[in-house]
Amino acid sequence: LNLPSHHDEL
Amino acid sequence: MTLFRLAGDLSHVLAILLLLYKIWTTKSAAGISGKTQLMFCMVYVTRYLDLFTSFISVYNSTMKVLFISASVATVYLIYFKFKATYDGNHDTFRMEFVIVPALILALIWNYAFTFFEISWAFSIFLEAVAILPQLFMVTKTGEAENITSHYLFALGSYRALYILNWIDRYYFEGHWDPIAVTAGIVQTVLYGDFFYLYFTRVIKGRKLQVLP
Repeated sequence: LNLPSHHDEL
Repeated sequence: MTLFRLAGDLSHVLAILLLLYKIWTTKSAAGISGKTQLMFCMVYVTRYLDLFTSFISVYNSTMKVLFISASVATVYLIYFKFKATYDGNHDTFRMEFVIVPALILALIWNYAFTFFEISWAFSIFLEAVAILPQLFMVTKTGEAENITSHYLFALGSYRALYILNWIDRYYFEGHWDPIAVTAGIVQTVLYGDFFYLYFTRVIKGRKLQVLP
């Protein structure tokens, strides 16, 4: 599941 | 890491430190909504569950620890240390009216029906509306101390800067995060009225007064 970028944002 | 995101995070850190500074130096939680701070605690705890499972960068982990600890400290100061100065009579917003819808929406709209992703989506939706008790309190008391309005300005600016970051990332990286962007826009729009008052009054050196 290629998660969108949000996991690298606070 | 875009410049907008760094500016946004720094504005967020500034807001959190401004609030701690105000409460600590005035030894008073007057004018501060404890409910908003409680919900911010929930926002950070439910969003940063991956603090110990996925390492992204020192910066990322440091900020997560800072946000969680600072929000717990703020709640402690309001509800325990300076409890006598907490203005509960004006902090009357019903938290369940935002927490329940955020939870229901997170169960419907998420990136995966897993505990972590539902918790993350809940955190994003809750953050968008967590400031409402504080904004309610400002309208109820009719005014806000200068430092409280600077706190709100820094806090409102952080997600506004994130919107610029998301535009930047969409333009250069070609993807975006629908849940975070939608909630971020709602969150920033809710500050609209406050931003207007901030720029028309506080910047000119006058107190933030919500005209009756």
